[in-house]
Amino acid sequence: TVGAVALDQYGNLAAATSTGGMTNKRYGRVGDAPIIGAGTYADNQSCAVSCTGWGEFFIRATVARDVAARVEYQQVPVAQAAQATIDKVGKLGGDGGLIALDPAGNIAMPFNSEGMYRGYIKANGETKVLIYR
Amino acid sequence: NRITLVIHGGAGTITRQNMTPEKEKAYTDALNQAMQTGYAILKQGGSSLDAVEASIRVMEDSPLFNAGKGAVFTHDGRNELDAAIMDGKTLKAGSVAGVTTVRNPITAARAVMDKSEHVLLVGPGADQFAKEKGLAIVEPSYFHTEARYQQLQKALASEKGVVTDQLNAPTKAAAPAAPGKSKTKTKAGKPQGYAEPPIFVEGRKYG
Repeated sequence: TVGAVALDQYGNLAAATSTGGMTNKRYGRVGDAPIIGAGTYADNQSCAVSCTGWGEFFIRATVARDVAARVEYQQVPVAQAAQATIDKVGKLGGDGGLIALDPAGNIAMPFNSEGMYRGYIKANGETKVLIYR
Repeated sequence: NRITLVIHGGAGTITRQNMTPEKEKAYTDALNQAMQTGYAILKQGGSSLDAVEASIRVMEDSPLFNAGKGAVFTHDGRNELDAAIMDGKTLKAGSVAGVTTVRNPITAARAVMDKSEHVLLVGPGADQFAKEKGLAIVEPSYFHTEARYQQLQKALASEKGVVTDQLNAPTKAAAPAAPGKSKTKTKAGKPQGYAEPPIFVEGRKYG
């Protein structure tokens, strides 16, 4: 699974996710990636989110929307909201990670698996690519 | 100006132990290329929607990631691809699931958002929609990579022919039954109806 979230110069957020799904899957199984609110969500009033994880748990916990709702209703920073949601999924038994970005350009990239391919570029051109915990 | 781009290439059993310097460099280069592609659009005043779509297309075209070319295989040896995109300004969204002939599923998701009144299209209908909108259509074999195909063979071999209901079989060792409560045992000492836990590959269980 791959994903991206972006903030443009007009202050608009966007989120996108693409995946090949799960090896050896059957019966037309679909994970969280294409489900809006589970693996992908964006709202200028809160944040943009793209997830990668154990799809069944990310769907049931509506992970992408959960992060945005925490920011919108609890007015907490996106990093705090994202970590709280990942912790909630972990308690359910699921694992994986997500990337999130708010209208102020604040970033969150929490995960509870062993690793996650991730990276960011900020307005000043600062670039970072990370793989391990 | 707060233009910012964040990407991910998947989560899972990614540790220093199962990584080589060559692989690490290949992934780092591919992630950088995806980021630079999207960031260039933002710097030229492009939209966040165009930026995320362009970044994802780079990763879909790379065989390194489980998306587009390099996707994992289903039990039947097919590549079924999913993608979604959402606009924070209008809350419009588009997604596709289970497509097999669209070279860039994220562009199909964008077409669903921009050129249909729907949000989610699945299966052959989604493939048909993408074709009618003039998107790049490829043979299903385009998505094949040997590494992923071998992952599937390994998963199938480890099933030892046991057909598991992979969505409900425990993927973590089930807690031992409380004494006196264990189900009737078969000869092999396994509870009645026990199914071998399936092997979730591509980082075990991750999408």
